Amino acid sequence: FFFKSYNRTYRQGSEEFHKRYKLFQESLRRHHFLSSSSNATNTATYGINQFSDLSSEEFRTIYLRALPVHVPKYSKPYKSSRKRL
Amino acid sequence: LPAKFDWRDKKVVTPVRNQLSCGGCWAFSIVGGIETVYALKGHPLLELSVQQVIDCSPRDYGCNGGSTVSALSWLNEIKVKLVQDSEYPFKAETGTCHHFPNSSFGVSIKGYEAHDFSAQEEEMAQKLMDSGPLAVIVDAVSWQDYQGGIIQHHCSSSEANHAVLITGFDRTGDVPYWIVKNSWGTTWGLDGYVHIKMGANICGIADSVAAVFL
Repeated sequence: FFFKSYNRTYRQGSEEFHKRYKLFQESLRRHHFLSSSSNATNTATYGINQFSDLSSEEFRTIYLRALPVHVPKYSKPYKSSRKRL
Repeated sequence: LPAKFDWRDKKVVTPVRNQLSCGGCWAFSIVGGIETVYALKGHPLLELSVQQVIDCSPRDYGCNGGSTVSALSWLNEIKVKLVQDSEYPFKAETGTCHHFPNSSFGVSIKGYEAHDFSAQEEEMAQKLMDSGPLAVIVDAVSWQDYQGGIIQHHCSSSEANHAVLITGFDRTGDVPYWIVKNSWGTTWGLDGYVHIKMGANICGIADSVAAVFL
């Protein structure tokens, strides 16, 4: 189902196939952990998507490439009392 | 603040894109913001070139990463005209910067502001309504497996690593949330969007917030 849905073409039995299959199984364990929040208001769901055959490291390396920057704290623009009136 | 607000309702948000295996989220988030603010000025809603920003922003690293603020600073300093996506299409890899004649059509920004809104998400919501969508940087490690619902856990407010665009918020339910446009295609999350709980700086969503002016 995953291979079909996300157009994966790993040759069955190949080293790559085994690696991806293992990573896919790991992702199922991860989904279980992420979905097991005890908070009653938690509505987030985690499951199979196009990233389910990537390791967490691969995912970070490919997709999480924004560089954080330190920016000043926001402060509301000052309005004089006359303007407020 | 209204209970619910979403720039998509005004038909000024372009469709969700897919950055494929290019680490150019920083470019997708700011270009998405510029597209909406341009439409809010009474122009047609156009898809502008993300590839141009990826190839040309000098202090960033193309598909190997970059910063929303440094890219906005470059766009503002040089008054770069962003051409349409159809003229300079996305290739999912860093390429050589193409230059266009001054006479050709393009959208340039007049300015931008970037602030830390942590513990001030009400003000941040006001900024979203006043200025347009907000480009933010979040910790998206757990988003690898996200399918839907409101994210409230499993991410940090001190490890920003992914740039996205906030288009709205919804405070009508028990858990108020930001409506966030991602660049991982429409099959990911909620048709390409993710909902993040408001008011607790979840995933560091309020730590680095940028708005553009046109």
